[in-house]
Amino acid sequence: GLISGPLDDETAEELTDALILADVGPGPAEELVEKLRERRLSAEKPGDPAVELARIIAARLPAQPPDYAGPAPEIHLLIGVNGSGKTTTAAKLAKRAREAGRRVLLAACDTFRAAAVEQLELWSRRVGVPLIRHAEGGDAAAVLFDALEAARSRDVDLVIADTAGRLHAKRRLMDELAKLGRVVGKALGHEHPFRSGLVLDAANGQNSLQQARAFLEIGLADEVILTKLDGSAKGGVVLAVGAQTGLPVTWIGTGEGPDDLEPFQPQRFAAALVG
Amino acid sequence: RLTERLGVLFKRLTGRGKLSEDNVKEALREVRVALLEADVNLRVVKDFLKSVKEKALGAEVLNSLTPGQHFIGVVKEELTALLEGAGDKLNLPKPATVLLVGLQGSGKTTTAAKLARHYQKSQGRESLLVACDTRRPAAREQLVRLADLIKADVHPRKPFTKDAPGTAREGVKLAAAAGRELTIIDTAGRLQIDEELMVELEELEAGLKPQAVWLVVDAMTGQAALEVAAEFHRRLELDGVIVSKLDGDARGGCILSIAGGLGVPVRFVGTGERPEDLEPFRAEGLAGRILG
Ligand SMILES: Nc1nc2c(ncn2[C@@H]2O[C@H](COP(=O)(O)OP(=O)(O)OP(=O)(O)O)[C@@H](O)[C@H]2O)c(=O)[nH]1
Ligand SMILES: Nc1nc2c(ncn2[C@@H]2O[C@H](COP(=O)(O)OP(=O)(O)OP(=O)(O)O)[C@@H](O)[C@H]2O)c(=O)[nH]1
Ligand SMILES: [Mg+2]
Ligand SMILES: [Mg+2]
Repeated sequence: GLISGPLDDETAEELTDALILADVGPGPAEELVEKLRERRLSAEKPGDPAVELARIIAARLPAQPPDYAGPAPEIHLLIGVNGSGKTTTAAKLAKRAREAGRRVLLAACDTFRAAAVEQLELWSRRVGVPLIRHAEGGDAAAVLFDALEAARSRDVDLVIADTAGRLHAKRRLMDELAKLGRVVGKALGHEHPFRSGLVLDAANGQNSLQQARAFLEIGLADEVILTKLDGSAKGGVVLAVGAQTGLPVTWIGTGEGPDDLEPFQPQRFAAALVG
Repeated sequence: RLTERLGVLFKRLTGRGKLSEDNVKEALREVRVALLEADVNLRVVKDFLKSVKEKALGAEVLNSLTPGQHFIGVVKEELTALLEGAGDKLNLPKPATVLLVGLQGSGKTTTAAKLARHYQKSQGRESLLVACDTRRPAAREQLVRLADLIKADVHPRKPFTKDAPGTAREGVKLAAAAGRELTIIDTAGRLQIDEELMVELEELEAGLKPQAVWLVVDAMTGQAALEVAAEFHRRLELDGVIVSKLDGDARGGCILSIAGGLGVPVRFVGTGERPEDLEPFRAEGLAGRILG
C-alpha cells in the first residue's frame, strides 16, 4: 500500500528510479530507499513514503557554514570546471552583497579565456560593483594580489574573485589554482581566512563528486554553489558530495539574470529530488 | 574494475561452459551499476541490459576466454555498436551552413572556432563565423577573439545592430558574397524547457535552412542529457552531436544516452580549450571509458 505499512517493491523501485534520474547515483539511491524501508517497518503509523524519503534526504545535507567572523576583507574565490557559471555567479553574489550595504570589490582572475575579463567587466558595471582587472594574458595571482591591496586601502569588506574554468583532472591547472590560494597569505598574512565556492552545474552527473574531491584536495573548497537549477536537472549528486566531503550547498543559481541567486533550502531541494 | 568484479562473479565457471540465467542476471546487475555511475540514462540502461541479456544467455564460453572476459566482450560489442550505429556518415555539402545549439556553457562558442579550424585544415574550406548570441555579455567579443586566433572571418566585428535572426541572415549573405564554403552560426545557450528561446531557435532554423544542426553537449552531463537532446531533436531535427570537454575524467555516459536513446550520431569530440582540440568521433575506446 502507498500510505501505510511496509514499503512495497513497486514503490521502492519507483522511488529509486526517481532518485537515479535526479543524479543521486545508483548506490546512494538504493541505500536511501533501504533506509526508508527500515524506518517504515519500525514506524507506528507511516505516512507518504515520498515525503518520508525527502525528510531523510534533507536531514543528510550538511548544515550551512556560519557567517564570516574574520577580519576584513572577507574573501570569496569562485572555482570550478569550465562553463559551470562562475563568472555569472560572481556578479550575482556581488550585487546581493552591495544591496545588503557591504563594500564589495570584484577581481577578474580569469586572465586566460577569450573575453573573460570583458564578460566580468560588463557584469561589474551592470551590478554596480567596481572591478580590479589587468590586461588579458596577465597573471591571475597578480590580479588577486592587486585586488586585496585595493581592498585594504579602500576599506572594502568583501572581495569576490572569479577564476578561470579548469578541468580538475589537469594537474598543472590545479597547481596554478593552489598557487592563487597562497596569494591571500602573501597579501594579508597567513592567518587571514578565505572561502572558496565550488561552482557546480546542476546538469552534471556523477563527475561532480570527482570535482569536489579534487578541489578539496588542493585545499580549495569550502562550499558548493549549485547553478542552473532552473533547468530540468535536479543536481542530486550534491547529496553524495555532502556525504563524502562534508561540503554544504550555500547558494543555488536559478537563471542568467543578476538576481537569479537564492539561498539553498534543503527541504525544498529534497522534495524536488523525490519528485 | 568492472572486469575484475565480473571475474570474481564467474570464477566458478571455466572454459567450455554455458552462461546460465543466474550467472547472467548477477553480471547484468554489475553492468547496470557501472553504466549508471557513468551517467548513462536509466531508460537507456534498462533497454541496453535487455539486449545484452539475450546475446549473453546460453552463449558458449570459448576455451581461450574466461566467462567474465567473454561476458564483457559481449557488453563492449553491444555498446560500441550502439555508439557507432547512429546515423549516416558525415558529408557536409559545399557550401554549407552549420547551426550550433545547446545548453548554457556546453562549449558552443569554443566549438565554433574549432570547427572553422578543422575544416580549414582538413578540407581547405574557409569559414565565416557568425556570432548570434545577443544575450550573454561579451559573447560576440569571445567569438571575435577566437576567430582572430585562427585567422578566420567573423561577423559582426562591431557591436550588434540586429537581433539573432537578422544577424544570422546578414552573415549568410556575407558568406555567400565572399565565397566562404562554410558558415558556422554560434547561438546563445538555452534550456530545452525555455519555450520562448526554443521557439526562437525553431524560427532561426526555418529561416536559415542550415545543412547541419549540431547539439553541443558537455561530456559530464548526467541523466538529463537524454531529455535535453530529445527536446532539441524534436524541435530542430538534429543532424549530429558534438561532445565537449572529453579531456576531463567524466565517464561520458551521456554519449550512450543520446546515441543509443535517440540515434543521433556523434560527429566530433572536444578535447581541450584550444582551437586544435577537436577530433572526429571514434566509438572504440569510448566503450571502455564508459564501462570504467
Ligand atoms: N539557466 C542558467 N544559466 C546560467 C546560470 N548560471 C550561469 N548560467 C549561464 O551559463 C553560461 C556559463 O556561465 P559563465 O558564468 O560564463 O560560466 P563560467 O564558469 O564562468 O565559465 P568559464 O569561465 O568559461 O569556465 C552562461 O551562458 C550563463 O549565462 C543559472 O543559474 N541558470
Ligand atoms: N577542457 C575543455 N574545455 C572546453 C572544451 N570546450 C569548451 N571548453 C571550455 O568550456 C567553457 C565554456 O565554453 P563556451 O564556448 O563559452 O560555451 P558556450 O556553450 O558557448 O556557453 P554559452 O554561450 O554561455 O552557452 C570555456 O571555458 C571553454 O574554454 C573542451 O573540449 N575541453
Ligand atoms: Mg568565467
Ligand atoms: Mg557561447
